[in-house]
Amino acid sequence: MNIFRLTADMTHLMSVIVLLLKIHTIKSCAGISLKTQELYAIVFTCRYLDIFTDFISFYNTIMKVIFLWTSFSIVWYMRYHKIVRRSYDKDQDTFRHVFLMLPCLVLALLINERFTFKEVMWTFSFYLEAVAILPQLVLLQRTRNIDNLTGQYIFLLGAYRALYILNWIYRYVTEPNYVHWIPWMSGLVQTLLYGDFFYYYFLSWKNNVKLQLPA
Amino acid sequence: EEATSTHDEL
Repeated sequence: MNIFRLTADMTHLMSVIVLLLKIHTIKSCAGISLKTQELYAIVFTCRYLDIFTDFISFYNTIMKVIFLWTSFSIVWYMRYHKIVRRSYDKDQDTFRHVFLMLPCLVLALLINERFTFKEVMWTFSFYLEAVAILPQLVLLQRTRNIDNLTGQYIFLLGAYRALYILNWIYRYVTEPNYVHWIPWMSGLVQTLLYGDFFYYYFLSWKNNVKLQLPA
Repeated sequence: EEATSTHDEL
């Protein structure tokens, strides 16, 4: 474990907590894409299949449980909670996320480190996570009003992956034959997708104005 | 187990 990875995991945890706070306290999921949340629940399910078979550390297991539990809770809130679901604008959140899942699955079957079920699922989770934010970014373009919590949530979600890239650089430099091209490439694509959001988020912070993405 | 077989990151 290194400081980059610990900070990254804490940033990721913070993003989930910000979102849960928004949904649980103000009982609203306005501006949040259910499609992205469902993709994240799938990402964690496919990535943590080894939660009962490979014990890495208490930290690792506890964090896996937290990410699984929170991602499914958020999907449950947005789908079934009688108050929260009212603030979900389904006619704006129309991204067909199945068109993201199929190519990622095919790619995972073609490019993976080992052709086993768990490994292909693990690989699929990385390819899928790289593009999981797309429905959310599309929704942001459509809904003009981006409230602070939503902006912070997306910022933290993007920052965690950028920090993971620092972790991967650090591990590549310090650990002999530590090479994992699949997470590296996926993580890079994922971080680049946040590029323009980071730019506008920084501008809104610098000029102290409300976050507005160009149409 | 050798590091490569298990993925130790979240």
